[in-house]
Amino acid sequence: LPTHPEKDNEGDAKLVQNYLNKFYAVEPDPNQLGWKINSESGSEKLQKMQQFFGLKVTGKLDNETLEMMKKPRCGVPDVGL
Amino acid sequence: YGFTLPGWKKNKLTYRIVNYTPDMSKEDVDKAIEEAFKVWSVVTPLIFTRIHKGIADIMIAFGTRVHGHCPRYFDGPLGVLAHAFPPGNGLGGDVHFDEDEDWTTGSSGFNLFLVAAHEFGHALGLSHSKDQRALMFPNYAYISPSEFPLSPDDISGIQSIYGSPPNAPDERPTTPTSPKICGSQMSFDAITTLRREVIFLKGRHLWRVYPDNPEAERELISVFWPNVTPGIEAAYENTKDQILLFKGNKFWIVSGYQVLLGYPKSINTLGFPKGVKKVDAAVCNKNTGKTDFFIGDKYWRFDENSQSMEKGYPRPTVNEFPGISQRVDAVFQQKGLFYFFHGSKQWEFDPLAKKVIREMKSNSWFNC
Repeated sequence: LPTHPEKDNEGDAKLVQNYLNKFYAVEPDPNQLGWKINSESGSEKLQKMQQFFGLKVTGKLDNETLEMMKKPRCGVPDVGL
Repeated sequence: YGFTLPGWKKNKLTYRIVNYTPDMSKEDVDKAIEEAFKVWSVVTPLIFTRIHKGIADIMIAFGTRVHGHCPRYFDGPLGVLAHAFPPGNGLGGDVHFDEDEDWTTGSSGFNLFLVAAHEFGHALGLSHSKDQRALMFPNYAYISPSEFPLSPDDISGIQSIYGSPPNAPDERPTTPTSPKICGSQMSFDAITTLRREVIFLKGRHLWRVYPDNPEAERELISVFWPNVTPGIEAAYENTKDQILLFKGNKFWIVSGYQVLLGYPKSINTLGFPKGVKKVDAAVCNKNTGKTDFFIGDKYWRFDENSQSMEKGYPRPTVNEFPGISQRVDAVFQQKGLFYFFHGSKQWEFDPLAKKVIREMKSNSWFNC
């Protein structure tokens, strides 16, 4: 995931990865033959998240995006229910 | 809004509270859950009935980390607060709350009523909304209990699955309640003039009072200024026919109905130091071109001409405004006089004589 060097804080990177996997990983539909492996890259998921929250869509981690990810929220995914 | 069809194929649904959180009394949990279902039943034909044993459509439980057979895990304090499953058998419709959170009936911790109302939206088939004013927005946001928590977006979403209540007069999304303006305890979050009007703001709503028209007009803030989040805390009209709206450490400038581009901005850009997190109230004295910002028991003075904060502030409010000793909820200027609001009272203040002229009820401007 492209990040700003100073942003390369281990904890933040882990938080971001978890967040995107939890809320922006399109859960494959078990009924579909030959499941489409969830090939979306981190950057694409990040763009989706930034778009959902009305943030600047860059696909790169910035302060505002990180702050939004730290806010308490519902555990239901934002996409791909 | 978003939804997952087909939703429940019946209007009568059962729910069961399987266990309780130690953070709240059982009565408070029961009430919060009942009220949270009521939020959805008032805008749809749905009817919710509680059962105490067996399998209900909507099973409600508190758990931590890996809980029961649930495929989703909780993460300890903060982070994920709760989750729910869309309508269906088994896990379908079930709602789980993370017991590692602090569940409350108020504004501290996480308000169980609000989170439950959100999760029940999922249990009925709604997914998350991108509208920051919607209850179905993913992030937690506290809303005063006097406010009906559903936004027009939420109501449109749920009514697209189940339709409106059988006795609704028309199909438009209805927000059944808004604060009772003539209630004896009525208070306001912010008040501003706009040319000859006075605009009173509270939660999601605003009331427009015209000098010669006894009937105030009530609107949803989101209808008036779509990009502005509800719960505005301070507002004032500057010397350029614009309104500034404040919430937390952000502010918007509105010209007419248009929010200027590039807003919200941080209040630090006005000259407040980093430590200032919010503004309680604000008023621009049209006679001097100076704006007073009230924060706690102090005020700051801003020069609208030079667009800069004046030196030597903050100062105790009571020094400049003798008799205004309480925190200021809202303030505006009308015909040269200031009107300070705190709770259900207001004080008419003469800035030249520097004295309170009279005390009135906050809603004295409405034809109560």
